[in-house]
Amino acid sequence: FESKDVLHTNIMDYIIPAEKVAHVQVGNSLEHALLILTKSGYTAVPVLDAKYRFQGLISSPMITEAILGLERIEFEKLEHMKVEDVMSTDNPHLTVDDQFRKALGLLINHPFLCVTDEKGEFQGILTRRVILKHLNYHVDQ
Amino acid sequence: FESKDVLHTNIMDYIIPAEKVAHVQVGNSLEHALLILTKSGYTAVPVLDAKYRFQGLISSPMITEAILGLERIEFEKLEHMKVEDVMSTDNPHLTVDDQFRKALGLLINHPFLCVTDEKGEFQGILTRRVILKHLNYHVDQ
Ligand SMILES: Nc1ncnc2c1ncn2[C@@H]1O[C@@H]2COP(=O)(O)O[C@H]3[C@@H](O)[C@H](n4cnc5c(N)ncnc54)O[C@@H]3COP(=O)(O)O[C@H]2[C@H]1O
Ligand SMILES: Nc1ncnc2c1ncn2[C@@H]1O[C@@H]2COP(=O)(O)O[C@H]3[C@@H](O)[C@H](n4cnc5c(N)ncnc54)O[C@@H]3COP(=O)(O)O[C@H]2[C@H]1O
Repeated sequence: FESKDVLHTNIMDYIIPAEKVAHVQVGNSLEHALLILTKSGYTAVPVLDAKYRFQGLISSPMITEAILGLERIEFEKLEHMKVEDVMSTDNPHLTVDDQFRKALGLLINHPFLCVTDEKGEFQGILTRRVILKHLNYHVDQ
Repeated sequence: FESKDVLHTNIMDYIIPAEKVAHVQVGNSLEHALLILTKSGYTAVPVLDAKYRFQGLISSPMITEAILGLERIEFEKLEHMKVEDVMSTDNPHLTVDDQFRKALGLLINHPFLCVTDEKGEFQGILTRRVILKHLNYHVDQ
């Protein structure tokens, strides 16, 4: 890999900053979460708590799976269920000191990773698209 | 890139074959498509026609966007709308002779790519996960 140095660069050079990331709160209804996913066009977004700490992820299949009844999709459940009832919580995340090499390994199985500071405060996300863009550039060097 | 040879390998070594790929037909209702996405857990799947040719992609945001009314999500529309009314059709795809290098460039902006033979018949898909798995292995060599 001509530029071994890219593997050791800090991930903060590659992240989408928190203010540009669509997200929901743990206490939001599933209806609100589905609206955020629909309006942003993203299939999954981070879930934060009131202190802006990363708590998990929510995706459209998690929401529709939760309201899937035996006969039909029970849409009336959306208003009464909360994000924290269906979100996934066992996702790996990065901290601000991590390097590109570690992010590459984790992105194999995750479309994006949340980045937090040492206090756990949400700083942004790192996506497969950005990692692939840089790998694509460096493989030819 | 130690193993420049991986860049020139044929993509058929990396694809998920057609029989393992969840898909929908152009004529299916949006309700059917939402059920397939929910049950498979995938956020987007290929759309094929009756002759098994690749026609486009459908994702959960495309479906929920189509039924989003001014006041509420109008779920009753799902039964009456068809996949071909909302699917995206301008997606790049690969053919069976393409190489890893070309797939890497296209996967920067697409989570997966459909693969067809010279007659346009669907052969399978190539995903970011598989490409990242191999890049992750080769960067350390
Ligand atoms: N508005 C847009 N403009 C241009 N391209 C778009 C786009 N929306 C989606 N894409 C493309 O589709 C890929 C998959 O998007 P998806 O929403 O499933 O999956 C996304 C989404 O779940 C999340 N994500 C990305 N950007 C986000 C943001 N600003 N806020 C919240 N979540 C984001 O990270 C996942 C991976 O993102 P990644 O960029 O690697 O990969 C994106 C990107 O290549
Ligand atoms: N059942 C499962 N088991 C293990 N990991 C899972 C999984 N479902 C999803 N994932 C993980 O989540 C990523 C995003 O899935 P998504 O459904 O948004 O996006 C998927 C989906 O839209 C499509 N896809 C993948 N496999 C498929 C299949 N067998 N049939 C139809 N579509 C598929 O390709 C996109 C990218 O797939 P990729 O594997 O790169 O990336 C997958 C994979 O890393």
